[in-house]
Amino acid sequence: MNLFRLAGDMTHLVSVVVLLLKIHTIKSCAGVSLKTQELYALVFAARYLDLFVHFVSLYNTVMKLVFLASSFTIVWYMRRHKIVRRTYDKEHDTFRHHFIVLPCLVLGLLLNEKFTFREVMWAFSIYLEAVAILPQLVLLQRTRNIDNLTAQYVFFLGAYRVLYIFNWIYRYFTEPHFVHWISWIAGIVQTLLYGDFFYYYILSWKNNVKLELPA
Amino acid sequence: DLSQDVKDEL
Repeated sequence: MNLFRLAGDMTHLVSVVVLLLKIHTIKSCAGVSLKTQELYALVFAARYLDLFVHFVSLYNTVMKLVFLASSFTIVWYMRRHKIVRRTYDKEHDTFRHHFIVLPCLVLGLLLNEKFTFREVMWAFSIYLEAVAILPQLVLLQRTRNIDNLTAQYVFFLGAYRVLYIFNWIYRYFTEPHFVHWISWIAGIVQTLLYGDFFYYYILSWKNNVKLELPA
Repeated sequence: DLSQDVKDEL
């Protein structure tokens, strides 16, 4: 495993820890999109079907379990926890996330590395992950007071995607057969979605003012 | 076959 990949996984992990920290200790999910969290839970459930079939490494298995458990825990908190759910900004989290699941599934059926159940689900999860951040970005635009933890959560999530692209470039040149067009193209699309956010995040950090996204 | 390898990324 190269350094970019490890750093990418770690920033992904940090983003989840930051979000859980906010939800668990502050008992608030203000500014967090339940729609995005539900999509991530679905992404991991679809992608990690191989958990029971292929063993890659202990690292791989543990990380998969962590991402599965954390994504479902976050959804549980936002839907069921009696204090946390009251802080959910339902009025502004209006992105119609169900409507992006079906196109991703169709895309997974049409564009995959092999037409098998697991490969279709893998491709589906890649396409869905690429757009899963959209409800969260829309909610951020509509949130007046974006708290630091929410902004950091999205920042680390975006950093993870950027680092994965460096990881692919590195692997492309160091591993002779490493070609995954589906994840590369979807990954680049996903990273581009963060462009605007990064711009305003860095600007707010430089000027030492609270993050605000223009509508 | 390029797609035969086990997918090792998260």
